[in-house]
Amino acid sequence: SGALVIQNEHIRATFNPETGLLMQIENIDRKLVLPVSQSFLWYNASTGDENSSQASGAYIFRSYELKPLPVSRWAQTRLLKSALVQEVHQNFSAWCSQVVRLYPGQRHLELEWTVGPIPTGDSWGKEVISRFDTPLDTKGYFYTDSNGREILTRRRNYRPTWNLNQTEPVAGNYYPISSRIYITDGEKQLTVLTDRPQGGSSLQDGSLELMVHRRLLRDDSRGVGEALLEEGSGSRVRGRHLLLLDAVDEAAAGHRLQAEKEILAPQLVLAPGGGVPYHPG
Amino acid sequence: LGDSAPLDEAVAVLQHHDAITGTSRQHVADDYARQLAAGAGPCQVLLSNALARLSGSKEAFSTCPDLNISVCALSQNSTRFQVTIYNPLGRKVDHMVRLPVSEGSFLVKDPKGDTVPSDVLQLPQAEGDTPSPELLFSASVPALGFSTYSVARVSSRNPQARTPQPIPKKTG
Repeated sequence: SGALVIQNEHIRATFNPETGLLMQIENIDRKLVLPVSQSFLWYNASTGDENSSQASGAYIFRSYELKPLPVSRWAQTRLLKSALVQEVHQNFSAWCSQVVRLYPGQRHLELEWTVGPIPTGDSWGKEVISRFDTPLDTKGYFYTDSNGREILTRRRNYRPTWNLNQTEPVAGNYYPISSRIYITDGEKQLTVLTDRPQGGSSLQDGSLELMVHRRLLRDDSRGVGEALLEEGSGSRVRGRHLLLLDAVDEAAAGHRLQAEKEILAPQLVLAPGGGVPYHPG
Repeated sequence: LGDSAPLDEAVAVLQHHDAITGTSRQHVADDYARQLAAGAGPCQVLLSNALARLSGSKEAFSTCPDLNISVCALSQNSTRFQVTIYNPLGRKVDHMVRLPVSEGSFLVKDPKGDTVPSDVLQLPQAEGDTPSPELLFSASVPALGFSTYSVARVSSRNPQARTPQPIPKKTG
């Protein structure tokens, strides 16, 4: 009946008991609390309109409408708590689910999403996003990395070197994310680390979204000559987003160290039998 | 004889954005996969030879291509096995190891032979699918080094396996 909570010594994540969606994240060390609503939505892929015949395809992202549609407004949830891990399993639909995970000592919230095969029986190409909505006053700015190195400032509907006539309010604000995207109000910073390059944006102040999967029915006439449509039932994609909430002055140290741990993650070798055949010598 | 050159060349070809973003035709994507698979074979032989020489073992080494789908014949079928964790980072890390296992309870020991806390989680499955328990334990690995943990199944049933509980939902 109460809110669903997972927490360790550093992070507390609270889920809405009505919807099963993440609704708040707290950095216990810094006493920072941020309401965050996270869910999956999809853009209806454009097949061309009166302004342009350009369809969304392998090269081009172009949505038919400005507003994405929710995969589901609520998630069926299951809670798993042990001494070594706490997980909330969220099932949004037959083709979209997520595990929100917290290990002891971890300073970030791990969101492992599984999306696909994307259904196209309704004849709509779909571009699926994970979106985080917060009340942060970000004044049109957000930040993405350039190949995991320099962080670049992005400003909605703006280019620093020419006067932009924005004709694509969604796709025209999408940027490549090699490893991270973040938003800040000057005090708090919400960072998402990715496990692979993705597209992402902040289309509303306080909001942050990443495209996780897409399945399209039309070619975009840019050379490939095929729709982005796998043979058979389509592919299923699994990935992870790491969510960090920190004070803006401290955030870089946190996401840089964590990103190093992701890119140089430990590698496992298994061997049958007992004993210790390998030793440091 | 092993050889890393074919995989080297396949990975070099796959630097093209077509190989990553979906901007290739299907038959080209199929060919990228073919090149990777053809390159992986001789490279696995090379790695096996290197591991055999380093360990002094004549055992055949095998490579598992199912890393991303939580399937592992060795950890699921063996009653005793070892997990060697290599840390390529220049500082010590604590890493939570998750391995697919079959039902049971397990005893995990660190490189010194001390028992470390472990847990078996029963993850939710789609209806009709067989359950896939996962073994969890925290491993400590030195900078640019490795740690070897040993795992032994101590019983075939685990009455304490953690199963996720559905959250009752209010109507409306």
